Amino acid sequence: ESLFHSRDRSDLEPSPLRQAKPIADLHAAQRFLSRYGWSGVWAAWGPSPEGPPETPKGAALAEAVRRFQRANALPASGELDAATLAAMNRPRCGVPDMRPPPPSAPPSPPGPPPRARSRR
Amino acid sequence: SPRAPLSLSRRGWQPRGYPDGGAAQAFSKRTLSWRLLGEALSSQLSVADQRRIVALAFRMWSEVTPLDFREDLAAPGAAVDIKLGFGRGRHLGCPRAFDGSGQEFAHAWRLGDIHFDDDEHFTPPTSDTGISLLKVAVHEIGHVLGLPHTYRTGSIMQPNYIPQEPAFELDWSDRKAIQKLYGSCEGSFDTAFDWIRKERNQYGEVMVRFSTYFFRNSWYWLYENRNNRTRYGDPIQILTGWPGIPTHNIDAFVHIWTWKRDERYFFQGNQYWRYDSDKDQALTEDEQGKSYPKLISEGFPGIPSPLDTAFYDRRQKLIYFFKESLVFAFDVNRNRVLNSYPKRITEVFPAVIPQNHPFRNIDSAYYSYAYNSIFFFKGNAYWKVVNDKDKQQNSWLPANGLFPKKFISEKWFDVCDVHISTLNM
Repeated sequence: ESLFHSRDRSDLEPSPLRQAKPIADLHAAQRFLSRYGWSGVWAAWGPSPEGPPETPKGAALAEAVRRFQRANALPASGELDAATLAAMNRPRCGVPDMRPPPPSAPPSPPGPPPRARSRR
Repeated sequence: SPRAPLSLSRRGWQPRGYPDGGAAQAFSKRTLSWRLLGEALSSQLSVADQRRIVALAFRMWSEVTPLDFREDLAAPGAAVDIKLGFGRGRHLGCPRAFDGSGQEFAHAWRLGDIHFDDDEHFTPPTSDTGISLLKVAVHEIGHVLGLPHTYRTGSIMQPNYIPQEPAFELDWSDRKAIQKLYGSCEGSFDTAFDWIRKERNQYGEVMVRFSTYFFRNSWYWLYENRNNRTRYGDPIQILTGWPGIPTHNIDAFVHIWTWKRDERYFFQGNQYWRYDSDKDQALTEDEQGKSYPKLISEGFPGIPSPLDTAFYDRRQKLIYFFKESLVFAFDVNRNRVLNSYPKRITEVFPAVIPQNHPFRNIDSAYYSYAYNSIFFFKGNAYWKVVNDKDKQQNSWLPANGLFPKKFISEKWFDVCDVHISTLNM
């Protein structure tokens, strides 16, 4: 059950503090691109992220914006225009969009391939 | 948050699973357990609604994969494969805080857990407002199973929530993506057949249409040949869809269809049932008042029981009954087995490639109106019988020859079992 502190349950209305902050400026857009994997820097996605995620700047930012625009069927201008910001503000899943680069770990020892890959 | 996420965190409930790029790509077992955490339920939907919606979301994936999903309320938390919970802001010991109402509504850990942002307005699938919990749950389960985001139109794995009509389904790309990880559904069938029905079109003309059905154990699927997939929401229990016939392990179906006769029979054990197409139920008695089911040996003299399978050949007006390595050709006009029968199946239906033949104990034989061909099923394989068109193109093919075997799952897609607990969803 939800807890209500007002007898008339007026606190059922979501508090402004609980509203997600809209992405409206360059800094927020940079964070968005980084968080969802568009900046080329893999978004922190582990139990103990160390420090804030790296944010794209300059040419890297424009390229990240272009990638995001292309995926969202927007003109790939690299500019943070209104349509791009609107796309960033659409409700979305929190899992990053882009796959990370392959791990640089040494190759695994020879053995049977994973079941799921070898099944068919 | 009033949900005391810290207490969960202290209990050591940390996200399991792999960030993308981690080791495992897919679960290595076929039955996965899930639990909606009692200490992290939605504040907006009833517990029953939440469980029902999540169970349906799991079932939707099991309809297209060889995976089964089972709600587990008893096992220790660590033994449950997929745990789901609602939380706000910093939640459930998760390092990824939610952002409040709007934007991020859920996230999931591959091969791990699913978190929903309880600041969002989640609604049941019948609602046309808010964010459909079913749709979000299906999406997040896709992540847990190993699928990344895609921007392909129609895919449930698009990162953004797209408000659409309440009904949605996994599309072709979702099915193929998950089957790359877990393979396709394989399995044998007790019987398969095309069900003929007559409908009037807009001009009042009678049109003959057909639907393909697959029966396995106590379940059946309707196969949409046009879309090359099963009907959404199948399998269904035989008990529900075919009143009056045995509820499981049907041996054969035969539709005797001539200018004078239009009779449909189901066979099981040493008995057979006649099915009334108009009333959509098995007949309890015949025109003479004799009750169904009847003995196969009475209605079809000379035919052994139990049968492996049977089908009706309209051109020859013969029913072919199969039993072990033998086939019996039954003349429906004279109501007796042809003199030269029984014969070996290999004699009547010879292999086009030597030794590539089911030989005996066929699971099902059926005439497909979609392919104008007879098919034999055994295990997870099928053999197509040479038809007139094949003979015209390659005159050397033997009459009624069997083309080499292929996998059923390569021709009829996604005929998948679901966990029995979700059968009636």
